[in-house]
Amino acid sequence: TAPVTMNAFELISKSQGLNLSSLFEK
Amino acid sequence: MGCFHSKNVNHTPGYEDPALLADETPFTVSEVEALYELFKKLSSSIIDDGLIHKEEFQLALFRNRNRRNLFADRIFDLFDVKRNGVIEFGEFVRSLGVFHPNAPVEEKIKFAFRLYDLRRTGFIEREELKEMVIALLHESDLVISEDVIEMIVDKTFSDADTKGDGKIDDEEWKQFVAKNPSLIKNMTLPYLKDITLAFPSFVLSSEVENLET
Repeated sequence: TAPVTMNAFELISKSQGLNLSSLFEK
Repeated sequence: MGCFHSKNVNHTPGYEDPALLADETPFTVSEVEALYELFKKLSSSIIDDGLIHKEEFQLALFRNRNRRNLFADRIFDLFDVKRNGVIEFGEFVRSLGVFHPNAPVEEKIKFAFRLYDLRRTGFIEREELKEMVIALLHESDLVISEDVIEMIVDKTFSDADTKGDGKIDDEEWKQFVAKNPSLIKNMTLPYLKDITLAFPSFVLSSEVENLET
């Protein structure tokens, strides 16, 4: 379903590019 | 044992004293030393020059050196404080400090604002927000029509742009995050609290007299 009511910034914050935890993966 | 202890450790260009970095960030000296191990690993993954290049950053984030991503580019640009195309050790530690669980929330809010201010105008503009939503959709499996994208952007923008001047300033952003705290959830990396366990720094521990208890 299309998240029409979703906050655009909430959507953006899910980007893998913003998930820095991968930097710590061995 | 003794053979690991050396005062003449070769440091990478841009290396800074862990004690000074610990003073300026939420990290302890031991944590900065552990981050140096991580930094050395990341900065030698493609070009072994002690600097993190964008391809090395992408490789660490995506396991793919060629995978471009708008948000990874923005993070890289913000970490690259000197704007010379690479991330030095001091830049790495100071920037990651913002993501520490103990870093002030205000710093996290400011960092996120700069992240989303794509064109560095001091405001988040509607077109930037739309560009970011489209970039996010491109990297995910979500298929949303242009009309729906417009609706999402319009709704978010009207909620955040309380002054109604067509752009979100830092004060409006701060208020918006206060109402939607989950927006800066990704600005905290709980892992940073355990960094010394992940990267125990046996060699460098001899260099700095660690006064932490």
